[in-house]
Amino acid sequence: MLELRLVQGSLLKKVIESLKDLVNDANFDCSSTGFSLQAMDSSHVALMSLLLRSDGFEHYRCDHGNFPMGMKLENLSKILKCAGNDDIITIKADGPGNDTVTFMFESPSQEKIADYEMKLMDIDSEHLGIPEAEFHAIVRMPSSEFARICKDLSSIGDTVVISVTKEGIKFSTKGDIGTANVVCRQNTTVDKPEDATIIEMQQPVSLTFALRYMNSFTKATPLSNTVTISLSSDLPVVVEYKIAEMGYIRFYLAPKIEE
Amino acid sequence: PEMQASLNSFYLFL
Repeated sequence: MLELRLVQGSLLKKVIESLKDLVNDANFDCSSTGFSLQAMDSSHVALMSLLLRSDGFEHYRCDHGNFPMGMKLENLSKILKCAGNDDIITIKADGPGNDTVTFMFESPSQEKIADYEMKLMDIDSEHLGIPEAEFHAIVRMPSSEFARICKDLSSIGDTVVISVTKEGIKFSTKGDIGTANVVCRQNTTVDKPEDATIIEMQQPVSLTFALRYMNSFTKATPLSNTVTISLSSDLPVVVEYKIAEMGYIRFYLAPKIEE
Repeated sequence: PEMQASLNSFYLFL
């Protein structure tokens, strides 16, 4: 028996919208830790890791140890679009061997209750082990600013060079029509903490990434006012959006390398 | 020219 009640149902809607362009189908794992997912895009360039901790749910029951539920994200998105933004979402499933999951949507006033049953699928998921890493640079900045930069640069070029120095974090691209550079300096003298840009740098780092993926990651912007970008010269970048009181969604992207 | 690296070259399958 699995039963998860999420008062802030809009969080789940936003999470799925941020994933569905990169992943077609994925196993959601339910364990005592929480509701989680790890999935790679089909070309094995980007990986998404989601955790919604069990204590972030109003009610969390998962009796079956680790219980994977394979879902087609396009179908899940269709169903979650039927939930109102203020609805409470409850996810129910009988457990391993059962091939359906039920989503129940309750309006805040309890006047309307809907349930949608969705077929589960068997998915051979490939799970990558990601060790804890020491990063050369960790930058926290407003998520809307990061999204704006990725969108702006993708009208000029296909790749972005992200460089962190003492001066700040620089995003550069070049294309047929010209070049673009955007530098964000550390800025902690802001009225609201979420507007700050904070740079922790052990050593300068510069890496090149496909902008198409970065732009997809920014679909998670509605989940958090800030984004954390962690870079090391010999590792994929980690772009993390914290999900208030509940967990995170992390996007890992392999760099472009010199041939 | 740049080549897109794969995640498989950084992380191991479990």
